[in-house]
Amino acid sequence: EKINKFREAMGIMQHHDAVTGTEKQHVANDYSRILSNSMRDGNKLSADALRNMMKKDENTEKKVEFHSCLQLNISSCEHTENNKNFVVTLYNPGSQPLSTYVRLPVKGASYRVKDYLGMELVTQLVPIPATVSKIPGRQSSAVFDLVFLALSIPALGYQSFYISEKTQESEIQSDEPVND
Amino acid sequence: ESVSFMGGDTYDISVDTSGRVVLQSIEKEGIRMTQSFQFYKGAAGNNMVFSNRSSGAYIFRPNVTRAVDFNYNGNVQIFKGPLVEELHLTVNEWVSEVVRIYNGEDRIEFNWLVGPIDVNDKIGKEIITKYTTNLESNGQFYTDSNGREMLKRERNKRPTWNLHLQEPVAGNYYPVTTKIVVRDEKRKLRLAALTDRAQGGTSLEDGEIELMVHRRLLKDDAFGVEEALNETAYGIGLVSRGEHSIIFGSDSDEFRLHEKTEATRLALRPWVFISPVENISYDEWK
Repeated sequence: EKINKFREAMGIMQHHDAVTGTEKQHVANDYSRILSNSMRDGNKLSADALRNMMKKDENTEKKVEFHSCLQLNISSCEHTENNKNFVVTLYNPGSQPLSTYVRLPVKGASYRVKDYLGMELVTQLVPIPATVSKIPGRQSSAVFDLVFLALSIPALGYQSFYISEKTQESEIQSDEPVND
Repeated sequence: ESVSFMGGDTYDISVDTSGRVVLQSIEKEGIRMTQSFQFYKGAAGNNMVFSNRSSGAYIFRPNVTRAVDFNYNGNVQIFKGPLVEELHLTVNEWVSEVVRIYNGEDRIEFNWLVGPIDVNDKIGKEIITKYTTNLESNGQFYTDSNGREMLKRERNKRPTWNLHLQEPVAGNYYPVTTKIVVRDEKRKLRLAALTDRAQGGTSLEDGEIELMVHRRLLKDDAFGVEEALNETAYGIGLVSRGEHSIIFGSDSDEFRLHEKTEATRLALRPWVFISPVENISYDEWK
């Protein structure tokens, strides 16, 4: 039912007015509504599919949440901004393995990104331009984009990364000499 | 550290005094490009006769034959790091962009941000970005056919009849779904601009690619919408943000394949999901 609604929305969006923007404003608003609802349902569906692929944790009944950030195009995402620890899962819709740079809006000053093998990845924080911060209607506390390289996401598959904000305390700990 | 250029080992990218991004290839000798934002003033008529039609949702109808430059009163900042080098350019209060070079990638990303378009002067405007190179493209350029094969376009020409264009700018605009290309046959060089959405594009001068990024017009063009293309949100005009990827290369099968792969990669990006794990350590998660 959910995928059918999405499919119908994509059908409607192929009308020449939707492609070129020659519809009346109230029709444009309706298109946005249809597409937004379908994206939300599509997200639920993808989250269920990802949950099925994941290893079941028998100790907890709690479902893993998967949130999409539909405003990443304006460097805004409440889930990356308001959580100190979060997992990013990238689903590759292509039929070839994919390597890509990932950009996530954050408000912390330092982050650690680890892949599923425990490898710590090189990261970079880049300031979000003031012109982006001033976009009318943008409600975001992010000041940086966290950048890292996601290597070899399998075709039609996913890869997850564990991201944690580095606190002063953890930085001090990480500088301690390692004992055998 | 205050620096005035970026581009890694491949390019030398800076901004000139008029706010244009200037790029020079370090690896490929002789390749130079400038990128700038400009705008066309939209025609505003009463739509009673053909010659008095307005520019609107259906038709692009500038009332000038040359795009107008913006007055540059902005600033530039450059950020360099191990993964990406970025140039943040503010052209004016409502036009800005970020130019990016990612480590290990040969594409140059232009992440533009335009709007709300200022219409306080009561003039509708159509904003373009122009990539100007020294390639000799001989009046020809290529645009994709709905993301499929590339179609050859020739400036001021049509394949099956003699053409005399009364509107030389609009008459040379073509749809660009994912890609527009100019090539220099003599030097066997090629420049491709990959878009993140369907846009209008052209090459009005040799070696040049022009793409329209945003429009705000104050008159209906009388083709049936009965509304001016003047969308607002929060009481002001819309802001549009998007991305162009520019790639240079030799005019070879290998590069054309690279172009295609890049276009596919940029069109089919991974879907990003975020899962909060506040009370779960890495080891528990693993």
